[in-house]
Amino acid sequence: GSAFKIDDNGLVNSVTINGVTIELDQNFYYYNGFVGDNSNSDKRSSGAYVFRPDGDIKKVSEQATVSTVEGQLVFEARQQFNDYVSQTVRVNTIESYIEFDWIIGPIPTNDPNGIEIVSRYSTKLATNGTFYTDSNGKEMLKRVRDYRPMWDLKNSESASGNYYPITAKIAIKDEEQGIEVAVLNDRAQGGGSLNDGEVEIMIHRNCLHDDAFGVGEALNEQAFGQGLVIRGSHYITVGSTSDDNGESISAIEKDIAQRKLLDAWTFLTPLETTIEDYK
Amino acid sequence: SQELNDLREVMGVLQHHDAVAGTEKQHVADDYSRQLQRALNECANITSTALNKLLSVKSSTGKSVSEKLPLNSCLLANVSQCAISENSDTFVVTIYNPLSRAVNKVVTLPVKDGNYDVLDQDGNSLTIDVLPIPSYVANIPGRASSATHDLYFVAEDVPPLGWKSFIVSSSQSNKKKSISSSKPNSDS
Repeated sequence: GSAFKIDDNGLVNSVTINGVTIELDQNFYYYNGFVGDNSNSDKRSSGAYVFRPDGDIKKVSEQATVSTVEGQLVFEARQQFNDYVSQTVRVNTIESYIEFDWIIGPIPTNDPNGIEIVSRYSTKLATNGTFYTDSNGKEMLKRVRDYRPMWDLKNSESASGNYYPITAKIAIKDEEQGIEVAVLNDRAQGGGSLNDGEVEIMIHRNCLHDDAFGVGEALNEQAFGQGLVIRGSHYITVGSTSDDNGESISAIEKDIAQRKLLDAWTFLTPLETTIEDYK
Repeated sequence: SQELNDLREVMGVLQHHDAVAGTEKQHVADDYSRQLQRALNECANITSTALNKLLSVKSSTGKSVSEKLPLNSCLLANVSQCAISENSDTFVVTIYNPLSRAVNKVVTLPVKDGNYDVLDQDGNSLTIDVLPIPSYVANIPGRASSATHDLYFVAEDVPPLGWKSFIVSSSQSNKKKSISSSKPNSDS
């Protein structure tokens, strides 16, 4: 029941899930990390402890090279954005979500600022500066951009000041249309909704300067002699916020989260006898 | 319990805020990986023993299963690498559901190019897809695999806190079987 459309530029531009179709653009962006001064106190570097972007967010690429693979159970769009950003967008016949399966890295290290990569999902939902992130994978908490419930906020860091931990889920709602979009992640990440109708989640970063908060080294993880290559998934689901037409989006999200966080285990046994002997 | 305690202890260590937030030094991150891998390997014996008990109880033929079935995990399946699925002509896939309700699961296994058949416990042939692995996955640094494709099938209605098994065979082993095999018993 899930489907997505891809534009001429190779990017996803609409999705249909749980009977609801919305415009949804997805692309990868990056921030350059801030480089501090020598004392790293007044002007502190972006690093392991703090996310401090230097300048505006930029697109990794305006377009992706895309190919599609269609089976009886699975349909995939395979996107290559550049040398270090690729993604498979996948639907199958049984799930009420669309999987965005990204592979990022090795992030180049030729720029002193470092690169902090996010995946951004943009819709036309009217969200009024409000979004929801979970706390410890349990309770969804209401977040309002540039606002704290306990004090008057003067936000001097427009991006990172609106980033929150996303343990398992981030969601936005259009109360008038009664539509909710949720992104479930397969690991704890940081993210937020910096513009109405948008969700962005940071998925990989290198920070080539220590932020002087204690780790004492730059964040530039290596494996096999080069920068780390990571793979992971976001599961996007969309649905009605009311129960009127059957299962609510909350119930659907809970079902997905349970099946991802307590996924079925797969065991393999090589068969050296006949199938009948095995049985 | 020693094997289980090793994993408990490592999970305790990984509750440290540096491990949770990723603010540990690189060599500490490497050590976390080392400890976790070792503990998971040790626990494989426990999961295998526990699941063998379930398998034994569930045996529908009434025969007691005297031999312990090896149940292996493929921890690198996330980069489409698994020695068993890519090198065995015939193998059994056992899916254990840790939830207290039945689930459907799309099973994905790395395999070599070829024709495959997947049978459920009743001997029914399932719908499958065998799709080529994209180059950006095949070229992930450190991946050491001869798999060129991913095999997909749906494990339907895996019972709560229970299991289902499926038999995967490549076309080469199918040809061999067609000479000697008969249809599975109706009660198996």
